[in-house]
Amino acid sequence: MNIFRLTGDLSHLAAIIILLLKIWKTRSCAGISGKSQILFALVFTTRYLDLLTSFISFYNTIMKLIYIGCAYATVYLIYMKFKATYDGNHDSFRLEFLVVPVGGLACLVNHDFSFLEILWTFSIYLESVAILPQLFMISKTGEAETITTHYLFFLGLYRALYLFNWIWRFYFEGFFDMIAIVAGVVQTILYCDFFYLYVTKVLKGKKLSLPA
Amino acid sequence: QPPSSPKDEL
Repeated sequence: MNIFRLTGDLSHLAAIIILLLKIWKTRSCAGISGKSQILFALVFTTRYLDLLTSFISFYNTIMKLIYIGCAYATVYLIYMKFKATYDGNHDSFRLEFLVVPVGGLACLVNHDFSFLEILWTFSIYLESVAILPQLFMISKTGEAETITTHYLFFLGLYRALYLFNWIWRFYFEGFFDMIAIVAGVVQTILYCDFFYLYVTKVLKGKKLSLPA
Repeated sequence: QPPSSPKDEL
């Protein structure tokens, strides 16, 4: 464990909690892409099946359970409890355009053609594009609630910190994983446009609205 | 030898 991975995990946890609280407190999921949340639930489900097969540490196990629990709770709040506030018309990204190519790529490019490894690879590739429905929805509505931008900021920051974690691990442990790194770079690049708007607008107290 | 892929990571 290193400072980049720890702050990355805490940033990820913060994002997940911010989103859950936003929906719960405002009793509304307006502006939130349910499809992205479905993808995140799928990412955690396919990546954390090793909870059933191996124990790494209490931290690892507890965080995985929190991530999975919050992901499904968020999907439940969006599609069941606060379904009336779900903006389905603007959340129109076709999930099959992400899941099918990612599934195919995971079968072609992986470390080992075993069940858990393919699922892990699928989850890594899927996570890198899982935010697209959310970013697409914001581009369609032309704006985002400030609390939603904070959610996106911490979510984007987490994988950017993981990139530093991988540099650290390569330098100090001689460890690196090309699949996780490439997917992590792609994932972080997808946030660059948002990061720019977040820093130039939201941090200056303005509302995030497009076109910029 | 560290693991081939970061299974110790979240």
